[in-house]
Amino acid sequence: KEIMVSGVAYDVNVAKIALFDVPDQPGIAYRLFKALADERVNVDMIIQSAKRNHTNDISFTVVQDDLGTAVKVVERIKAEIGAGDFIFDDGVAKVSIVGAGMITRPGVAAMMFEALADAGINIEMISTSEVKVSCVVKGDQIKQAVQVVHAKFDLAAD
Amino acid sequence: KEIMVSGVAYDVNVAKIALFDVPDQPGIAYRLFKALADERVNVDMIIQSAKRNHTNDISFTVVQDDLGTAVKVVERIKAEIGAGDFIFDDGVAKVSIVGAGMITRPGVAAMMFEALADAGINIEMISTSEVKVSCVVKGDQIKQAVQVVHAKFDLAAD
Ligand SMILES: C[C@@H](O)[C@H](N)C(=O)O
Ligand SMILES: C[C@@H](O)[C@H](N)C(=O)O
Repeated sequence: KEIMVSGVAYDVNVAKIALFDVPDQPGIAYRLFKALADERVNVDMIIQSAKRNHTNDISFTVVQDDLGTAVKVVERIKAEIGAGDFIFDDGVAKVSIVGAGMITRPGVAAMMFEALADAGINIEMISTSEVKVSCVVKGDQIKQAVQVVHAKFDLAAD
Repeated sequence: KEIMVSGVAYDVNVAKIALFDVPDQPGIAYRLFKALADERVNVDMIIQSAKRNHTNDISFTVVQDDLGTAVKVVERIKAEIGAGDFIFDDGVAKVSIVGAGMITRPGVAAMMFEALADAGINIEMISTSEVKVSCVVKGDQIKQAVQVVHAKFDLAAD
């Protein structure tokens, strides 16, 4: 059956930032991303998972040149909103599978995760859309990550 | 300046599930989503944020009819991989802004978050791609969420 993954994309110009234990109430996400926008920080992925208590974590990625500015913003906002800790890391990269309508096919994301797992590559962040499954991994593993994902979907590596 | 948001999409056939404190090591994401795929569960969003210690949380959404099956799978996998707690909720819905190349424009996501914040709507989950910013909110707030996001971007509500 057709898997419908048309390609593997990757991006090495990636830095991740995560702000932990933010108050889970209206207006918090707005304040953080408004502050980043005011500093002209280009945010790529924004990821917020579900939580069970009254706080949540928000992580996002930026281009590496924006990391310094983003960290300053996060430090200021963290104090203003009463968040907990934060971390940042520019030693990461993003690998994605792209395809039309694939995300609703059971198993496509699992195949990508399997390729990375079999290569011993830890998945740090995951985000999806109908046409894309993106994983953030350690930067020094991106070459191998792209290779094994290509191979898993029988796509010729570029 | 052009904001490039072409529309607001929403989906009320949404249930969220979150599995907490999964071991943050290769193979875990694979095992969870392989098990779901084997049961033909259609997964929409997959969200995993960054973490600072040796565990992570993984949340995802499914169509409401698949929630029962998904919960059984998560219960079994939770035991197998040694994860912590999990939660699920079918009283949620998804609202998204869609547009070409908008996610890299600072401020577009912040505007969507502002619209929801001003309406007192709490954002439970966030996921983005280059052409889409999606927020999961309480199901009984979806109508208002769609209205205020439409208004924020000067789009006529359908
Ligand atoms: C955590 C953050 O997303 C919050 N729930 C908000 O609505 O802004
Ligand atoms: C938490 C989970 O994503 C794990 N890091 C994995 O690679 O499968």
